[in-house]
Amino acid sequence: SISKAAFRRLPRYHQILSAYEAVGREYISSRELSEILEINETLVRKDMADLKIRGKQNQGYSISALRLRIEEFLGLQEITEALVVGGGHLGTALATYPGFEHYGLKIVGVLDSDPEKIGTRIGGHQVVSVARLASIIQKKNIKLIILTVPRDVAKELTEVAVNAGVLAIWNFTPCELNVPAGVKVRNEQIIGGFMALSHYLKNVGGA
Amino acid sequence: SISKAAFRRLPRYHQILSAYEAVGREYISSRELSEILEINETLVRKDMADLKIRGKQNQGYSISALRLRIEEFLGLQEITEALVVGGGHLGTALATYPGFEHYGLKIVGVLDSDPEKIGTRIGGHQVVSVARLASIIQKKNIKLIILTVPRDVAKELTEVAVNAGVLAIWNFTPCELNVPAGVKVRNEQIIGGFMALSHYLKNVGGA
Ligand SMILES: NC(=O)c1ccc[n+]([C@@H]2O[C@H](COP(=O)([O-])OP(=O)(O)OC[C@H]3O[C@@H](n4cnc5c(N)ncnc54)[C@H](O)[C@@H]3O)[C@@H](O)[C@H]2O)c1
Ligand SMILES: NC(=O)c1ccc[n+]([C@@H]2O[C@H](COP(=O)([O-])OP(=O)(O)OC[C@H]3O[C@@H](n4cnc5c(N)ncnc54)[C@H](O)[C@@H]3O)[C@@H](O)[C@H]2O)c1
Repeated sequence: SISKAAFRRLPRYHQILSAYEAVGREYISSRELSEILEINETLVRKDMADLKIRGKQNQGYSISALRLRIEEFLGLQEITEALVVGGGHLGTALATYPGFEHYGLKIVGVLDSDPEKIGTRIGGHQVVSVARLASIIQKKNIKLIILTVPRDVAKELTEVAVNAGVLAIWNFTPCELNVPAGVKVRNEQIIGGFMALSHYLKNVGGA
Repeated sequence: SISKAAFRRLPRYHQILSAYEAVGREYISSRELSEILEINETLVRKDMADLKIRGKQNQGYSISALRLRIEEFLGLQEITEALVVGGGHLGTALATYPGFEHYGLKIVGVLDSDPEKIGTRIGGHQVVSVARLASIIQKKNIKLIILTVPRDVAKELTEVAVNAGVLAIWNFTPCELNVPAGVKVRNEQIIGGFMALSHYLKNVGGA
């Protein structure tokens, strides 16, 4: 197993490795990884050791082997079925994004409360009434929901989903969710990405 | 100034501090921060020192002072005006999300190429033809664009924007962008959030 800090670096490693693999690169050194990630080379080597990945003398690490190892470690090679709850702008963007299947994330339903949306199609799915959330979770043995509803209904829907057996919630709403032990919430605050750009603009740009 | 690793922790600190402030908490200890962030307490103390924030004996750090200091450091107290380029599902979700203004991010225009969308309103903005991208950037002195177009047009639009004077690109497309020195790209891969949940489900859940 690996440290929490190393675990948090895995998505970034994966992104870099995928990009390099796409342009035909076969090997990468710990030094190069440390420069791209802007972290200490000793940290990179430790992460590789934690992942039980060995480099080749004078060549570095096999990019595809490392990428596959990370995917295996993160469970990205298994299919995780999920429901999108809230078929609005954000929910539709996530339900129609083809990039997620590449990581094992398979959206198997979209639910909404708006009668104008129920019965229409989003991303190949027929939108279903959210009144059926619990029964669908149970029938399809769903362990993950993607929450893209307005904040005022986030708590109640989380409760329904957790009671029906969901173990993980990918929360895009600004509402802080309280869940029992055994259920994991990931709060996705997209604004985090803007903060790095804001700092950059403050220091070099400046309108 | 602070180390790169500390810099990357700032959005997470900010999220925690904002949540605690919202429920009326006034102080937080380095120990508590270290437990929530799951990092070493010495790292937290070092980050605080880098930010030039001092704690009070027996009380810890003032939550609001620390949050404000992080915002000041990241430039979130200044307004950054941005254009959303690509008024589809994701672009609309970002253009209509009220949460961004709280961080100084002000969307001042939405551009698209679809004649069905041009002239309609998204998030209080009248959608403008993307043919006017360069002139709008120059007229409004825009330094940041939010790229939410299909991948096949990402490069060409980036080139137009950079030539017109943009210094930062918040890239939501899967296309890797090449930009000159002096321009910063933030690639936003939302899938990163799913990876933590996938690992969790693999180890405890399992459908
Ligand atoms: N995390 C971020 O950075 C970020 C960015 C943008 C939006 N958001 C948040 O994501 C959420 C969705 O944003 P959006 O722009 O797509 O909003 P939206 O209004 O377009 O979509 C919300 C959808 O939820 C549906 N809905 C309402 N009540 C429901 C219920 N009880 N059950 C099922 N569906 C219900 C609506 O009918 C609508 O289709 C909001 O909470 C917003 O604050 C977060
Ligand atoms: N980063 C992620 O995790 C993530 C998640 C979802 C979507 N995406 C990506 O975000 C982008 C948008 O996704 P979406 O679901 O909103 O797609 P969408 O098809 O709903 O929206 C794309 C919009 O761009 C417009 N457009 C096309 N060509 C244009 C041009 N030359 N100039 C200006 N506008 C143009 C279209 O008319 C449309 O309104 C895609 O690249 C998608 O792959 C990324």
